[in-house]
Amino acid sequence: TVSAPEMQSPTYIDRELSQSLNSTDSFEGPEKLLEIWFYPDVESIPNSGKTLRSIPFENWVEILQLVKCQVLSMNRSEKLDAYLLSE
Amino acid sequence: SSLFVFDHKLTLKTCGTTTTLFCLEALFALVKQVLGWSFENGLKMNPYKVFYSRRCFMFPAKQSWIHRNWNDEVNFLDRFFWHGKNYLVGRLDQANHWNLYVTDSNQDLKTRELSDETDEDETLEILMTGLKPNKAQQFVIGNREDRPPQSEEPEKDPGHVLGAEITRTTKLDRVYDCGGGDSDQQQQQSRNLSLREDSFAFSPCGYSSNVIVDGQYYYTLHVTPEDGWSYASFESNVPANLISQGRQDQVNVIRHVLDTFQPSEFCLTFFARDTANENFYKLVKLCDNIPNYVKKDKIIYDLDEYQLLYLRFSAR
Repeated sequence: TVSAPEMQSPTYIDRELSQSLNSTDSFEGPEKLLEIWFYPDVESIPNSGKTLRSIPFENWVEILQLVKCQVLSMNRSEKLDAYLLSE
Repeated sequence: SSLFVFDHKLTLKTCGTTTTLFCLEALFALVKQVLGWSFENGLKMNPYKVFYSRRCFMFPAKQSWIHRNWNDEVNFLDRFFWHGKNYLVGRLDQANHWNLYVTDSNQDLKTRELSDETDEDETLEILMTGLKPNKAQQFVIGNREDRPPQSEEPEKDPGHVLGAEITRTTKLDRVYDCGGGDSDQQQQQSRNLSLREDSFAFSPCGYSSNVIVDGQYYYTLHVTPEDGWSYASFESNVPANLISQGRQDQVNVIRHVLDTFQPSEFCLTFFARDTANENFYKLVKLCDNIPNYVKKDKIIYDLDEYQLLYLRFSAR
């Protein structure tokens, strides 16, 4: 359901996933919260022109599969990308 | 669940039976492969800083083995990262304590004085249980087929349309004073602030929302409204005082969120860099009096480069 043309838009929505989700068996609200600072700030990033936001969307999808999450939608803004996930 | 990716850091917040820690190895392999960033130091990783935290689970036995108990999670993290410390925050005899794992900052990666923006870094999290039934009901849509959403945006799907409806009816898009008020002065002050909201209503119940403020800050909400184990969380890195130009502080934000859910209990954590954050000390003082709630615990930790405030309240 992930296609390159859709990702050119600033907002991505996986309509197929969003229509198939059912929360009937969900039970645990309390979340696990992981925050990783690879560098202390943007200015400290090695000067290669690449940052975490250069990582292709498809790679984030693969990482999130390991967490048992899928991407429902994504919003890209000036300084951050926000992914809304299943579960 | 939500993921926020900045240029230099990421935040992953997942609920249910997700396996958050299982992504670590692949994540560090990915940043090495795609970005050329290597944080290997001997057999472990040493990025600038790592935080991992969670409230104690309601149903720990249903979690995947790694997340069933805190000690296993800490052992896993310790095998992966250098210089980790873990904290059990709150009362051991209570079923609602909070756990934190944090690594010392890798000073080798700090090659210069940090920017003001980083110095002002702060994160507020409110974890609420026992939501008032009529408040929890706002996040129950039943079967989507029984409630077709009214939308003028045909490209959007029902879950997102209903999610956006909930965000507006619960006023969760108004948590922060980004201006947009009636007065000319307010509109003038807020002209550069934007809100980008992405909400989803699960069927038959449940709700998640990410809101980006001014293109650089976020707040996120996750709600499981089921009777018996209702829960809602609010997490934000929005500097309320700064973006409202002094019209709003974090206590005002906390009251807005509490009013939306009216929980029977909640715990609050507030992280701030310890160098210059006035809001931390203001919050320590102001949070002594939250209307309709009795303070049960108040704990302050002086962590490496950060101050942590933990508070727990019960409804009167």
